[in-house]
Amino acid sequence: SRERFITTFEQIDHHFGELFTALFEGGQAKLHLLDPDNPLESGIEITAQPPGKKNGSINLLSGGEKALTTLALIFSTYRVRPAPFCLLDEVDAPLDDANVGRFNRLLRTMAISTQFTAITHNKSTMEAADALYGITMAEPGVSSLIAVHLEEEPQLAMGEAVAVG
Amino acid sequence: SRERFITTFEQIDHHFGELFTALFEGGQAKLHLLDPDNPLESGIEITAQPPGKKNGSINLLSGGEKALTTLALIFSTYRVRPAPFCLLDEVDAPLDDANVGRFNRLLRTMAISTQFTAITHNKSTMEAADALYGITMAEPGVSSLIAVHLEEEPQLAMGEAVAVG
Amino acid sequence: MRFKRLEMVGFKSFADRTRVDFQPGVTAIVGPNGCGKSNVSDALRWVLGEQSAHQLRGDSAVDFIFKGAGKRKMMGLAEVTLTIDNSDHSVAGPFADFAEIQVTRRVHRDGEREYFINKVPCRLKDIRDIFMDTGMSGRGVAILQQGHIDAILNAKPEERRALFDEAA
Amino acid sequence: MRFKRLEMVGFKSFADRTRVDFQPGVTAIVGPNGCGKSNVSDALRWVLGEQSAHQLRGDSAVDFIFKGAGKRKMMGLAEVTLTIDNSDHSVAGPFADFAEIQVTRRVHRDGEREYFINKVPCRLKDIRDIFMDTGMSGRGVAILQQGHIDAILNAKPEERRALFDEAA
Ligand SMILES: Nc1ncnc2c1ncn2[C@@H]1O[C@H](COP(=O)(O)OP(=O)(O)OP(=O)(O)O)[C@@H](O)[C@H]1O
Ligand SMILES: Nc1ncnc2c1ncn2[C@@H]1O[C@H](COP(=O)(O)OP(=O)(O)OP(=O)(O)O)[C@@H](O)[C@H]1O
Ligand SMILES: [Mg+2]
Ligand SMILES: [Mg+2]
Repeated sequence: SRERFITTFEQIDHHFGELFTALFEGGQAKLHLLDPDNPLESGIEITAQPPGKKNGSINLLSGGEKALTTLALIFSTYRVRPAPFCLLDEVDAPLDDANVGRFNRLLRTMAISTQFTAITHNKSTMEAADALYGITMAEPGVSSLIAVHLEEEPQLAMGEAVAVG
Repeated sequence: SRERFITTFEQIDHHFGELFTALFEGGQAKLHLLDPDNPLESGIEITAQPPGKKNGSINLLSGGEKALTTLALIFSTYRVRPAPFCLLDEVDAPLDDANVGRFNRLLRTMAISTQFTAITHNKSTMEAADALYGITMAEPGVSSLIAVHLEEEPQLAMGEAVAVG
Repeated sequence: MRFKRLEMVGFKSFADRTRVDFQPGVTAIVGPNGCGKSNVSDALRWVLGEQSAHQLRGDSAVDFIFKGAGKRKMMGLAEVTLTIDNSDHSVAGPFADFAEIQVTRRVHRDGEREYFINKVPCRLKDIRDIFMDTGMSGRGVAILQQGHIDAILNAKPEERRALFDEAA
Repeated sequence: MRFKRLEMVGFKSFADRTRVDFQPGVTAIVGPNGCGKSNVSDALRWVLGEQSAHQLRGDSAVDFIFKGAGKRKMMGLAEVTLTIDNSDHSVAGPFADFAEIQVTRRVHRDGEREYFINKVPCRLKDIRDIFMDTGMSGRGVAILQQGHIDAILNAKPEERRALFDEAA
């Protein structure tokens, strides 16, 4: 079980490094066991270096950089052991346009083995989705859900989505 | 000094109620002294009820509703005693399009007596600003600031801003 | 294991019975501030067995019952049902053989709790056991809450282990 | 009191001397993730007298010195200067009569701190005293940090007083 954890940890670290470099289009990131002799109890440290920047504490990273780093870490565990389902509530809020695009492209590759539900206000994220639900309160204080169909009349659908979003 | 605090508190409460109702286009909100007999030490409670909704704990409010409520509270203190300067770092991130518009209209009225600096990724917030600075890292890891002129060639300026944002 | 649909009635702002069908791939949920999107996330976390009402923005589970709006009265109970496709039999325990599993959680205004698996009453523990080791238990990070994206990076190194233990 | 400009050199990602002129009305600052926008906010909080490096995402003030990038070497010190228009004489204390006040804060790689008002060395306390009762002290909420918008609503009722005491 100790071996199994170490094996899993190294696999996650491998994917974390790859996903980070893909999302940041460069740079490097790594996971470390604080106490390698005691892997089943050890805390886990994260180092992350966006391209062109010197290594430093992850606290100094920007809001968007932290969000991307976190997503790289979570998705790296899914590459080792996919979760069947994942709900993301406005994780794209701190991302600039270019990073929203990278995030959504990564999401589409991860969505082969995981069902994703993304709550969002972002138009690009809406456009990248396979299915779209709109929630409204036509009656004040009471939520209702409508399926918005993207394949049929996409302009109208996006208009509805934009109007509700 | 006790009278002065109570007077100020009631003025802030008055403006808070007004600003909340303006930002939410309805509803009501109020401030309460938990210990009215001890105003100089008392904690302060907030109740907020968006239009059409029943009163409840402010914890149940949505991300966007909490952001607007906080902004109403902070600006209500500025209505009583304007701060000379205020820096807002991505406060519009959780807001939908309609609320970003309301926030920016309110910001423009508050900007008569306060200098505001808004860090943002939002196009509407950029368009509502009087002046625009772009920050880039042409040299990796090194920030540089450029003034983007909105009155001259606004299309080009917005294009630059959009490209950097 | 695959999630088929989530049904809510009387849960927070979802007074009327509402059904969310989960599609393969990426589903986006959109709408204005305060319309109920994160309430769907809360409903899912709750039916998966979340034990802390604070994590779902309430003081206690009774806060999740639709409290009324406009002409609508407060309701007597909140109920959420999750329907799971278990045709790959990846769920361990007594329900491993079922091709479909329905998990239901209810809270009444007087505080009474009810739990059901395939309509048979059970304990909260039985619901949580279904999701143990599936990546969907409370220890996993399969539900990223609004505003909490930094939690893993801000956590102490020891607190981060849950994410790794779930995958191992 | 009005803010005229902020100058930074060697502060976080602002290796080269950079000047931000503050306009009346609303100024927007834009740019891609990680380009340095919040670093401007940190520089302003720091020069106003923020005492907690953690609040500015560092372990200590030495973390704020530009640590190098690509071919650029680490620098020896970080310096931020805020220039204030005090022509309304709203600043209290020994500097009340100055029409313009410049506040400078420095940290060296060996940890040595330096503080200046109008180029005259002083203590951190003297800088903080300038902003006391102006709405710009650390107790006020004139700088809303990224991701911290919920802080006031999540705070305990007693913790919220600072906002009101500042206005009273
Ligand atoms: N028990 C309840 N009964 C009725 N309404 C409730 C109840 N609990 C919460 N609500 C309402 O649900 C709303 C919050 O919904 P939710 O958090 O899902 O919004 P959202 O769509 O995620 O918005 P945002 O985009 O701002 O994050 C609040 O206005 C709150 O008053
Ligand atoms: N001492 C330092 N030396 C060099 N670079 C630093 C230093 N401290 C912080 N940085 C860098 O500054 C960057 C963060 O900048 P900042 O937080 O201002 O970004 P931002 O423009 O606000 O981005 P976002 O839109 O994602 O919030 C990080 O990449 C970090 O590595
Ligand atoms: Mg929400
Ligand atoms: Mg930032």
